[in-house]
Amino acid sequence: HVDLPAPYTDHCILNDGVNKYDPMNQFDVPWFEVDLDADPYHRWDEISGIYADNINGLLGVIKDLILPIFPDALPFIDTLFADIGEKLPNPYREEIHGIADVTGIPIGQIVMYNVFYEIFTV
Amino acid sequence: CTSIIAQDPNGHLVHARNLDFGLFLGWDHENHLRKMVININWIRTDPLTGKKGLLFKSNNFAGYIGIYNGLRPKAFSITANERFMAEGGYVGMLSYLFGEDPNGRWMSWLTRETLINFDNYADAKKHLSETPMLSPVYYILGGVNPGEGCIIHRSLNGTDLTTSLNPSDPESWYVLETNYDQNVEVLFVDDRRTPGNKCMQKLGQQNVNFAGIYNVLSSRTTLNKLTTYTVMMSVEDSKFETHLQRCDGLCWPF
Repeated sequence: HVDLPAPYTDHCILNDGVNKYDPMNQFDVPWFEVDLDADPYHRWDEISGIYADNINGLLGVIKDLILPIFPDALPFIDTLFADIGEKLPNPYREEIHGIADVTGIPIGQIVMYNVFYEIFTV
Repeated sequence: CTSIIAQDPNGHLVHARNLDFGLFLGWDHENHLRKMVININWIRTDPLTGKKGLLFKSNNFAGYIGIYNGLRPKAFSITANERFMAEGGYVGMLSYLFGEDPNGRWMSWLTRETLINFDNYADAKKHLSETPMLSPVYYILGGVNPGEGCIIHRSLNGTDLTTSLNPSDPESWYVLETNYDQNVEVLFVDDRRTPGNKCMQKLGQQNVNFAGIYNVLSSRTTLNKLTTYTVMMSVEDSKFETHLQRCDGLCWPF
């Protein structure tokens, strides 16, 4: 272990007798229900409708990162990940289709978002 | 990311994690990520009783259908930490795309199917350990009974290492995983393990509870600029809390 230089040095707040835990803060994060009995295509309708702009905004950041370097990448991404999307097993394929349709975001971009872990390990 | 499972002197388990996300991506954590964090109650009709009820809980980014963190009441809890290997997710993706590994599971969907299909720690551990998947990962799995807690080091076709709680060992009342194998040294510029361990030792086993673990995960550099939220879980009483996190001021970038 090498100590980080100040002011980045590791610091355990327990040494200060500080308690940052406030159970009320958990209510900053909303709760939803996903019904596994429901048609997979419609399971995410409520969440997708509420968060469509946020999802679009997040994907916009990824596009802003990629497009200056690869200006023609978007059609390729849409096509490649749409192809992957068609190979996905259900119920995931249907769920992703439902989210894409409710948000109005191309299916390839919703697939890319949903397999981001695998991409990120690169 | 940093995940912890700790056991108090009475055998009660707390499972918690910091999610650190977005390295080099330029995402505004305030406006892009934190606003998309949601909790989900996954409900289903029980085939035996015919009653609809809670099956498990998770938190997600809106629009993301897989699961990084979930709790099945009275059964087990899971967190997933990223594992970097030469044979990474792109290998699995290409294998999947070209039909060479059609049964491989996407990481966060394996978490989800485990939460849906299994109702005890042992079966969940076996499924997470043995199912072929498309990317390496650390699965941190906690149970409801004393001693049920482990870190499963997954590669694409198997488990390379499993480390577990050992209540009979006074030094092994918790497990802590960042993004490195337990049997290797961490990269010195990305060492959240050492400060995490120091803070856990300061906490002590007698102070294991949500507040205690939250304070450990709120300490630098376990808490860093990428930390988006802290989730805390107690399988025994089905408690699942997500707290948005931020490291204001001069914090280490990851």
